[in-house]
Amino acid sequence: KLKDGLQNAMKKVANASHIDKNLVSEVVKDVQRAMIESDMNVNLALELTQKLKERALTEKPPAGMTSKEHVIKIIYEEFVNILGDGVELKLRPQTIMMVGLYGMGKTTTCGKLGAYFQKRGLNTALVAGDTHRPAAYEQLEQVAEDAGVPIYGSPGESRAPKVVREGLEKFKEYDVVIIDTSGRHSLQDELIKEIKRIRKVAQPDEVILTIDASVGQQAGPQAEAFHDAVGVTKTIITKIDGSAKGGGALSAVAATDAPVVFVGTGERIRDLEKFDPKRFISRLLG
Amino acid sequence: VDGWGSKLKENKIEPILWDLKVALLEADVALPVVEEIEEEVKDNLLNKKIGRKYSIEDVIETALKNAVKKALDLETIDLYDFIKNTEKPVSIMFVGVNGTGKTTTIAKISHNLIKKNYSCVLAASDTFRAGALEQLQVHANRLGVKLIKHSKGSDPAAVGYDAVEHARARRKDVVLIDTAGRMQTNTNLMDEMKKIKRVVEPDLIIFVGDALAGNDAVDQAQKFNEAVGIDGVILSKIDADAKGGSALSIGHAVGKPILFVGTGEGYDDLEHFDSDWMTDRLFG
Ligand SMILES: Nc1nc2c(ncn2[C@@H]2O[C@H](COP(=O)(O)OP(=O)(O)OP(=O)(O)O)[C@@H](O)[C@H]2O)c(=O)[nH]1
Ligand SMILES: Nc1nc2c(ncn2[C@@H]2O[C@H](COP(=O)(O)OP(=O)(O)OP(=O)(O)O)[C@@H](O)[C@H]2O)c(=O)[nH]1
Ligand SMILES: [Mg+2]
Ligand SMILES: [Mg+2]
Repeated sequence: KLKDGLQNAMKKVANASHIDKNLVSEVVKDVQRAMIESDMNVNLALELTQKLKERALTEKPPAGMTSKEHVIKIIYEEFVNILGDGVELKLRPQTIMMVGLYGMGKTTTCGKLGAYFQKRGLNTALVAGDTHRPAAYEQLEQVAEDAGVPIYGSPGESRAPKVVREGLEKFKEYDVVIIDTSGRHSLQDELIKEIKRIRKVAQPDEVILTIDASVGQQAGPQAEAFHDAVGVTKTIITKIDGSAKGGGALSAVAATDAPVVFVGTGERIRDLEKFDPKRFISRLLG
Repeated sequence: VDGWGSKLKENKIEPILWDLKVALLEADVALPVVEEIEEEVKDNLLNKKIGRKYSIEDVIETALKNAVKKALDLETIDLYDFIKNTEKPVSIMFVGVNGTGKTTTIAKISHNLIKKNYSCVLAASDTFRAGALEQLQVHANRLGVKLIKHSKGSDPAAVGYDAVEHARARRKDVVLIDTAGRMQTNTNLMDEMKKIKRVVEPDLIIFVGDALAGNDAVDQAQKFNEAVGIDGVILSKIDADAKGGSALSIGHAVGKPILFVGTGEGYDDLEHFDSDWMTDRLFG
């Protein structure tokens, strides 16, 4: 039933010998339904629906392109405009700070990213900046071992900025340092203060928001709050190996302008793939 | 005033329902559920006569609220009554997808059971994830309860079985079984969960869902229910400003009651689910 969205819409377009007003309305209606069902922020979905309709009705297809190909092109363009297309993390020395809501996959992704850089010849290390979650250090320690990278943490210490400062000092000769932080949400004033303090200490080159593909309408507002607090520069969407469509994650990207660089496709270190916008969009829209 | 003494027609109902629909969608109620409720409300209201003292808006909103409340007011289980009336040891298995709050929820329930003078045993049946055993051990130490665990990578079903045997031998009241997060689309892991159920034969199976989840909450609950049968649902992280519309979606989709909502990381951050509270939250 969920598969009906874009496939249905595209069938209608493909079967039409020309694009007419009613057909466009119908196609856009199907796409809107798919967007909402994918967990896209409702206002964003309505906004995009308007845009799609306007463009499909007013733009002339470029030379050599049929009207139906043009409608498909418009849909993909608008989505890629939000998500980014082939943006990559640079293979160069940098400090990366991972942020996000509870249970999104930050700690697991630290390991995946660690292995990614290490394999490409950059000396990489992880810093256990989560000083709240029970056994957070032990979890990152095991993740680091699987990834083949060293770790710094201070299990008894509750002050995260202090641990991060010490970790950066220890790893100052390393190329890439990835800082794990604890889950938090926008309503927790103390934790928002903490992540700002950690950012100040870390001076990160990248602040990566990790977001679970299943998050719904809170994705956009929460991403915005993280962005206001520490300035998000990149996005990683996790758990797309499930059935969630990732519309919430797309809304998060719309709120931060931070392009998606990777997706998490499982629990193991190797389950990290470069973001493929075409695949993500066609999956989202069915 | 618009509506007094008149009949409700489709074109009058539609625009008012639209605004209410958007409110439900923005609260993370799944689209198919919103549409089904909308149909229900339309059937109830079409051609109905409105009394003199009501506005169309009020009538429609009341009808929608009643439909929502009906979906939420499922026959519920009082967990503590169930434990009181069930032969000991009572075993409760917790399941759900990755990162939803299963381990933390077990700690909260354990804390509450101890306050009610029940003795608990925890079973570390997540033998896969990094730091899973250690995480549950920290909770067990803080709560002063026994944790039954084997080595990492061992058979989760065996751990659960051991824990129940231990509870039986030591006359412990409740066994809380923590399982690994798993995607409902992962056949091998869903089979593993079925095996844990077969071997352990828990008295209750509780699905822990993330209140932050949107439409996927329905598929999760359905697949887990099909696989092992859910007796009740706990929705965590409702404090993350999540409206928790998935409570409605899940209730509507699998007909199982929401027992509690998680409102934070602390052991006291677990509250009884109340359908009136939820209805207000959804329309608030
Ligand atoms: N299937 C799947 N599971 C994932 C993925 N990424 C992480 N996980 C799992 O999701 C759960 C949560 O991952 P964590 O790395 O602990 O998440 P976190 O954001 O660090 O959590 P907190 O620190 O508590 O906020 C674990 O069970 C992970 O194994 C993914 O891409 N796919
Ligand atoms: N704010 C908030 N955080 C919660 C709540 N419940 C759990 N968490 C947090 O969510 C994160 C994940 O919780 P876990 O208990 O590890 O989740 P899990 O389902 O056992 O995860 P896996 O075993 O990896 O699948 C942790 O950081 C918890 O502290 C809640 O009700 N509110
Ligand atoms: Mg973590
Ligand atoms: Mg767990």
